[in-house]
Amino acid sequence: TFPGEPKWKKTHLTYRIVNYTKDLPRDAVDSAIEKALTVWEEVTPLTFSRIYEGEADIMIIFAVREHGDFLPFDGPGKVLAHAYPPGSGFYGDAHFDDDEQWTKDTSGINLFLVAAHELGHSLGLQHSTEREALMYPVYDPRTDLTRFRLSQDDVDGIQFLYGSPPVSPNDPVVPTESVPPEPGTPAACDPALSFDAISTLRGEILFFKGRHFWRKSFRTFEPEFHLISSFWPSLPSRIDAAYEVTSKDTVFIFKGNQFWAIRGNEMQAGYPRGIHTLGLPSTVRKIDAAFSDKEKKKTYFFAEDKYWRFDEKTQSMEPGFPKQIVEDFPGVEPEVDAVFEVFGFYCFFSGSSQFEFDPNAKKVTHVLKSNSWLNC
Amino acid sequence: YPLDRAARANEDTMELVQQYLENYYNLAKDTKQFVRRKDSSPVVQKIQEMQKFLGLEVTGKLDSDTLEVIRKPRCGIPDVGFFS
Repeated sequence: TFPGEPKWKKTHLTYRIVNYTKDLPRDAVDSAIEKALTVWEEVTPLTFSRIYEGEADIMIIFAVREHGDFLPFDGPGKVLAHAYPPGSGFYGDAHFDDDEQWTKDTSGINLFLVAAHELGHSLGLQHSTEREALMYPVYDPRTDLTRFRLSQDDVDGIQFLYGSPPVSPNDPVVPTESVPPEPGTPAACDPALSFDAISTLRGEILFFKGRHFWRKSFRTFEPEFHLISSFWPSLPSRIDAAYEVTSKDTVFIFKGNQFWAIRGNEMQAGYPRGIHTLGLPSTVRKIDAAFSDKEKKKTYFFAEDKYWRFDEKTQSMEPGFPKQIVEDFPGVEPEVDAVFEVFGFYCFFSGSSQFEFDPNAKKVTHVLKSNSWLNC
Repeated sequence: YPLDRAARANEDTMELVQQYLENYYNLAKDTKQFVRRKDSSPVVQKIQEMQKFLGLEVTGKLDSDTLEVIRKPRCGIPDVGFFS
């Protein structure tokens, strides 16, 4: 660690790619940075989301020579990059020397390897004396990118600062390496399984849990199992809520007081936005669950034991809310983890239980296990 | 300035090593100290510190392995001392 052991006091951090090198296509730079962040995300409770304007915790720039921080770069070779330990202002920022030849492979200087190293500094790690460590100060072009993994020294260092990723019996995997789990993981049928959020997406249903999601299509029997980051690299993990507005072909994803918009596998520009821009009161710090009724064009937001209703036509929160969940959805638990609409029913999820609610009859018609959708 | 090529190369190497120790191992920025007293104990100590940190054989001398590592591209953050 750096002297004084500086570290972030929060676990959800923002980053911004301020500019790009001309050596690589933009999506290759985006991908390298996202992959580099994932390296650290997978061994800590830390999560990252990208912003496109304003001040992020980690500002990423490409620059040559003097670039405003009194630590000028030195042309090709020698110094490749530098980064600052956690803190406000320029602290946490990562700078890359654009006089280097940045590449996706190791024919030049591999951006992913250097970014993963520099972001280690951004999170509070100093250099390691272990040659195998990512945090060793000297660039090693012989690294096998296909088998890249953190050394135990890197993991020990970062977990000294932030601890291990949260583990619960419901977690589908305990990711210690960048290896996605096989589809059909047995944890899907854990009787205690709960979900973070559920949303429809173009006729499929996505069940979010931790860093992963199950993708359930009505065309196939077996649900698929994926890392969230493999579809949407800049989305945070352990999200709070998600819902689809089919008329906009957009899924909105909520975590804390922010929300993102995705269309297919594309992140939409201009996000994340604050949840209070939707008209929720400032006392609401996070959303537990949300869904949008296609027919009525109303979106329901659930937080603790209350809910609000948003009119998609007028794009405003309806008056007369919040209301108590138990009053208008009798039979449903007073607090919900996730909810989505299917075949005209509202499916509420609370812990390992699922409540199928008929909005016309205004009653719960079935109580099932949460993971019944995963063929369990 | 040295007129022959070998001496010039040696001079460049000394400068490189000095900058390396100044930048990454907190060697006091005193040019004369290093060029004229490269066998002085503070300099030898810094070379040893560098060799130990980088996992090299600790000789206190600028052997070929040490020089090879010094010439490799690297991160610009100092290995030891305060980052300011």
